[in-house]
Amino acid sequence: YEGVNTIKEMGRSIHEIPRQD
Amino acid sequence: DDCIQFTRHAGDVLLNFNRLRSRNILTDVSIQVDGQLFRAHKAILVACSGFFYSVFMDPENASLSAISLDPKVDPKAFSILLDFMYTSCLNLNDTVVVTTLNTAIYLQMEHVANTCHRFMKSRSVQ
Repeated sequence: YEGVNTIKEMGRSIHEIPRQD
Repeated sequence: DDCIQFTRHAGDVLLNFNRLRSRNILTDVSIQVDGQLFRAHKAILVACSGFFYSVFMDPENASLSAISLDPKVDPKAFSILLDFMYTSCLNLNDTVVVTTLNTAIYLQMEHVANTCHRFMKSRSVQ
């Protein structure tokens, strides 16, 4: 992406699906 | 035993899923957002969004091939979040961050919502 500065987010990005409900 | 870890594998798999999406291959759901239609893979939606997890984990909805979201959801913000799901890149700027935050909350993507919040605070600080 031209002209876009990329910030690295090191944390978790999405929810975690449980091993079983 | 050794485990040879291919460190790029997760990113390469996601890139292929995005290629499949753009070619409409094996997409199994149409999401209608305020008149706009988005094709996607249920598995990716469920993996990335608590909202879609709760929708498609309900046996009644599992075979749905079309779902329309609440009309208050903004299509542009939804497309930013859908692209994030398939690329890991969240394309924020001052004009979209508020609707993207609200849509992330609606889709139960709390980590993304937190990032939007931090982005807003950093910008208003500058």
